[in-house]
Amino acid sequence: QKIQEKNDQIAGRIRQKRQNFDIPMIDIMGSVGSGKTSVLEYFSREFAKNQKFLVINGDLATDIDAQRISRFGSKCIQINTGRGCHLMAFQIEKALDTIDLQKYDFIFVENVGNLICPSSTDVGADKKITITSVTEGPYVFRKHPVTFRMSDLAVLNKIDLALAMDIDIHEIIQGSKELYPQLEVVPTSAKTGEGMEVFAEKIGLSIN
Amino acid sequence: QKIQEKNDQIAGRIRQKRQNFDIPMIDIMGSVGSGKTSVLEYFSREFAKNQKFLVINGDLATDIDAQRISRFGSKCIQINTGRGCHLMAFQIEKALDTIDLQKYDFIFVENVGNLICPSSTDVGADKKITITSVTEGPYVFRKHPVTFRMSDLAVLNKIDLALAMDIDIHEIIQGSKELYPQLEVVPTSAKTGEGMEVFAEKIGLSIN
Ligand SMILES: Nc1nc2c(ncn2[C@@H]2O[C@H](COP(=O)(O)OP(=O)(O)OP(=O)(O)O)[C@@H](O)[C@H]2O)c(=O)[nH]1
Ligand SMILES: Nc1nc2c(ncn2[C@@H]2O[C@H](COP(=O)(O)OP(=O)(O)OP(=O)(O)O)[C@@H](O)[C@H]2O)c(=O)[nH]1
Ligand SMILES: [Mg+2]
Ligand SMILES: [Mg+2]
Ligand SMILES: [Zn+2]
Ligand SMILES: [Zn+2]
Repeated sequence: QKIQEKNDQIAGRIRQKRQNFDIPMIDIMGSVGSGKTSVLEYFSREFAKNQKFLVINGDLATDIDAQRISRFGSKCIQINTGRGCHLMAFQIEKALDTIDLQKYDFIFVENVGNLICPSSTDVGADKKITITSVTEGPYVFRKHPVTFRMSDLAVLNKIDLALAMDIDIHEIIQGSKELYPQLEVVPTSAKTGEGMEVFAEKIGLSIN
Repeated sequence: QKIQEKNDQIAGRIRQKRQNFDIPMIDIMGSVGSGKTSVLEYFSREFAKNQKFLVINGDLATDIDAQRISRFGSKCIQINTGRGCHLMAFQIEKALDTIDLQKYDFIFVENVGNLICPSSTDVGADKKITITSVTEGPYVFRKHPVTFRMSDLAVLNKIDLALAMDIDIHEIIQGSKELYPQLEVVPTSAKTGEGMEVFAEKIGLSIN
């Protein structure tokens, strides 16, 4: 419909602009508290010695996430959506217009904490990544077919809590493979660092 | 706008019907995996010796939650929304039309796992309860003003994992009190049962 057409036009412009500067962009989605910000804190602290990240944070309210990540050296732009349950391309374009793209090597969009609505909106990224966590329970992949079919990669975070949650990580990943054969699932802990290098490599992020 | 007016008309009809039968209904909201189903499993197993619960479950896909809860004796009706990110009054009305209200003492609606969209839709309940969990991190109350202002009660679940998450429960509850003075926050563990009787009493659920 009209809103989606307008959005996708803008997403196309964003892609074109990024191609001119040869700068990748990833849209990071995931439910409330799945670990999106923690992952970006980790990337900023561990993999940005020789590169500069731009992060565009989307939340209904507060600049907490932008503050957290920028502490580790990344440039962050916080978007507050008010009642909006997912980011839209026009918001990303507006943020990109305020910066000099030449300064950055990689752009991350941290979408609003929501496992449903962000998946169907194109914000002009190269890839859509969904972060889920073991603390959300063992049924997440089964219950969200639209989101996981739209995802280029899934991350199963907080694996350090799998024992406390009585969750079998292999079982979850196997179950996801059966439902979404094309979808790779990377188990991680943003807390301990386990799996984070594999995750970085899968999204084309240099770790040196 | 038109959609909301139509929805609220139906919500009014639901309230009227329930009043005729003197049967309470609670709308349980909360992010993916916060513990909504676990709470209803607990209520069904522990507090339904002398009463019968009706549960209306909303999910994009699967009947996993309805299956889980009905195992403990409650009658469950599963609604699959497809892409819909929150339940609407017409779906609740349709479900209620299929049952004999006289058989039930209490109705629970388990809304779609989503901390944003369900809060602004009236499904014809007496109260809106939001379940959040310590595993979602310490910023949830600050980041979701619309949802918590629309909530009659908040539940902070999975407190048995507070230590593992390095979360200070008192600090979270105090922070919520400062932002939302009218909002009561009940700390619980649906796993150990801690706080579950207090929670039941707060929503007028008989525990005998
Ligand atoms: N134990 C453990 N905790 C984690 C891990 N990753 C994140 N956390 C914690 O989980 C909570 C939520 O993490 P965030 O990074 O804020 O999650 P988020 O997805 O950015 O949340 P929103 O942006 O609010 O939707 C915080 O308390 C983090 O410290 C992990 O791998 N293991
Ligand atoms: N440790 C612990 N785990 C819990 C608690 N409550 C629920 N869980 C676990 O958390 C996971 C998710 O719980 P659910 O009850 O399915 O959550 P939900 O809110 O119904 O999830 P959706 O309906 O999918 O949004 C499951 O693995 C539960 O066993 C709790 O108090 N403590
Ligand atoms: Mg965040
Ligand atoms: Mg559930
Ligand atoms: Zn939405
Ligand atoms: Zn919505």
